[in-house]
Amino acid sequence: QQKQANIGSFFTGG
Amino acid sequence: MFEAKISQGSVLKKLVEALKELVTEGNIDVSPSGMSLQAMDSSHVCLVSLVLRDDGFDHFRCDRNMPMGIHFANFSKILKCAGNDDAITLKAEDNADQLTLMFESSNQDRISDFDLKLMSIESEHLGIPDQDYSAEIKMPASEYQRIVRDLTSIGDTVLISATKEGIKFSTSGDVGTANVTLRHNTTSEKQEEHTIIDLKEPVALTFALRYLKNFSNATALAPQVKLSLTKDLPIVVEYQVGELGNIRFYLAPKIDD
Repeated sequence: QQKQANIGSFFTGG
Repeated sequence: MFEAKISQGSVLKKLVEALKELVTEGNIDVSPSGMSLQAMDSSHVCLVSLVLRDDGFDHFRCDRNMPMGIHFANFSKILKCAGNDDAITLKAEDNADQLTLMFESSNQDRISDFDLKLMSIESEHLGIPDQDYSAEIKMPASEYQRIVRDLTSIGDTVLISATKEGIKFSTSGDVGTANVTLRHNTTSEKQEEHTIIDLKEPVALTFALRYLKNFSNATALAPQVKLSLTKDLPIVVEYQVGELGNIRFYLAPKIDD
């Protein structure tokens, strides 16, 4: 089972 | 004040067409070094980063950094009034609440101007680190568009795997399954038809197809697209916009629950 990651969590300030 | 002229106005039209389905509104930041935009889609799954350099314009002047809050569907409505061969000039006073767009036909016998209302948009700016990717793939933009369109008709997610054999796109759905593999290929005399796979280490990641398909709205901007992949990181889908700059789409992967 996979879930969609949030883009903000990959970048600083997110 | 801010003033920027681009003789090839169709580029601006194509840029906004590439963005408007993904991003409802966002701040275009203008500074002496050019124009930029960073915006997330409404579900915060992907991010668009646009950079247009001052020296790519026919004329560029910006006395003061400022954000211009743009509603992209409205921007698109106005840009649709520009002819494909028109030169477009953007103008705004400091702290203006509107952006003036002037369209000039190529033989200068028709000039029109439109004002777009600007919005006040609160937006956070994310720091995107420079990094090395496990795999970088350049391919014809039309090929990328075809793959994501075809696979979207079969499934919702795609597994993209880059190995020394090539880059493979796999999906499955109610209809069945689909696999498309592209191999490194530089046989054509035309560079824009090449597929170049630069692999440091094999990598495989899963993404939502509808976003990858959405990114292909930028196909008209460039002959080639570059995909960059690293394990557990967003994919980057990048189109060079001639000498002007680039548009990059970052899409977060599907991760194990």
